[in-house]
Amino acid sequence: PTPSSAPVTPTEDESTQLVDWLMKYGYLPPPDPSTGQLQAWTAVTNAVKSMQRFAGLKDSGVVDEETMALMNSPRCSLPDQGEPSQSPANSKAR
Amino acid sequence: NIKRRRRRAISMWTRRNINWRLHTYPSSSHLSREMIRSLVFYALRVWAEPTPLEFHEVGSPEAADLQVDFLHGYHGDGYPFDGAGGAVGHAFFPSDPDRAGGVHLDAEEEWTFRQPASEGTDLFTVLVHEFGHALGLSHSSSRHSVMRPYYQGPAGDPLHYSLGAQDLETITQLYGKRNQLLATEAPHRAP
Repeated sequence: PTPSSAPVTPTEDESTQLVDWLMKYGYLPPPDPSTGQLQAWTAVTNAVKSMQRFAGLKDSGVVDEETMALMNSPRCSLPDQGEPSQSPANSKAR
Repeated sequence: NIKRRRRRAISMWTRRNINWRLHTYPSSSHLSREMIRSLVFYALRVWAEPTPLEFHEVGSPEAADLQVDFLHGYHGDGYPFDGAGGAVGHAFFPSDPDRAGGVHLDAEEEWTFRQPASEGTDLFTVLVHEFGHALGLSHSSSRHSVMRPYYQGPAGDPLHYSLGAQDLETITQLYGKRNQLLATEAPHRAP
């Protein structure tokens, strides 16, 4: 189907996958190691907005079909935010 | 080996001659090994054309600054592959002391060349992107950048492909412009 802006109500599994995806690509910090607690849902919404902005989508914070399609598309494994330990910019400055 | 790799990684920012090696190939692919090797050559040429960088193929791992591998699933660097689709590749920045120069591609992708997007993932396009990381470029949010994290289908013909404005600006900020180098060196070269 053609991606649209229709919101998609995620199942519990999909919510877990969404949080995993956002953490994997640097939009959400990993869970607090001392408590193991995940982020509040507002943090997840903000992370979705950030992901949408970076991808050039409308930053609604809602995982619509277009957002879902992008999240399911093939991509580079490196994170978009908080690049690996030492960014080129840091290295250059050194 | 670790010390040697670290030294090479640190010096890569300041070097013009970069050695590359194609270490492993996908176990089953429609693309021949020679075709894969050619696509690596052309993908590196994309980054060499606007800069003073020169890439040389080498056989030994000790001499290689960039090493391309096709790998399966978990392979020990924290970025596991997931079969066809999903994560297709990654590469490490020159500033990464332990992993710089590593260019990893998912061996289980259906790698293609000059095929419609529905047939698989265009190897040349992904190589250009991952070499961008290996040379120090981060992901870009621009739809016209080859450093956009999402695979957007074949980027173009390897023989005629050239970088977009943003990628061109970033790579020349890091390594300088090819023409500038020639102009600087010209007096020394003149007989």
